[in-house]
Amino acid sequence: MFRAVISEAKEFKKVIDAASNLLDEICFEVNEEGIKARAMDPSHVALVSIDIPKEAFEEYEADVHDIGVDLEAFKKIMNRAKAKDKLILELDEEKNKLNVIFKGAATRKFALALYDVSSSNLQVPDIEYPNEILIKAGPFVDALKDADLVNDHVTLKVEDGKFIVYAKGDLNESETIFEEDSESIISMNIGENAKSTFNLEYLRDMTKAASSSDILKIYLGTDMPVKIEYDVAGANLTFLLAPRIES
Amino acid sequence: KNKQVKLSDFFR
Repeated sequence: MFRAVISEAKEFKKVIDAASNLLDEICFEVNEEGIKARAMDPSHVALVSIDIPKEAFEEYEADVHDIGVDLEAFKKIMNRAKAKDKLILELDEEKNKLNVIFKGAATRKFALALYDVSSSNLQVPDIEYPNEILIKAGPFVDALKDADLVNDHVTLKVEDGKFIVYAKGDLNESETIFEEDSESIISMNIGENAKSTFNLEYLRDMTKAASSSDILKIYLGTDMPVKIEYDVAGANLTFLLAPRIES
Repeated sequence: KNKQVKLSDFFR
């Protein structure tokens, strides 16, 4: 049995959007504690981890199930949510469907086909990072947009206590500098200077579900995967992205 | 020139 009620369908939509930007399909592992999912994108460059504790739901009841869904189909259904809709997710074990129900001015039901997506048993690897930056999503996404003007990859740097988003193209360059006392920065826990370069489109996709005032936790080392964490609608989203390395 | 590496390169 699995049944979960979410008070704001629109908020849950962000979680599905975040996953569907990077993944084609996902396996939600549900149990009495909540929902979790871990998956790598098809090119094995990015990892997505979603944790939604049962407390994030208005009502929640589940025993152990693996619920595999096509994210494109799920996303299209979630796009139909209205602003004040409640969302009910329930597993129909007989028909092998996930019922996605919007409750608002009317009750609208979708039955989403289940796929045999095996649960990945992936863990977010426990990497030790020298630097941890808490930054408002809005200014960080703006820095990525600036970088996007000059190249398709971007360098994230910690240099002399500053967090720098830097891009260099054949002709042009862009740079955003966040000092520790900047109003964009919540906190910086700096261990050492560091520098890693990343594909910009992945970074954009990973930060798309965040509202501009949401707080991103960015973990950064040198030529290491970047880890970006934030919360949406009581769900914890964690992304890992492999760097581009000089060859 | 930099090259995209995979996550698995870090988790061996």
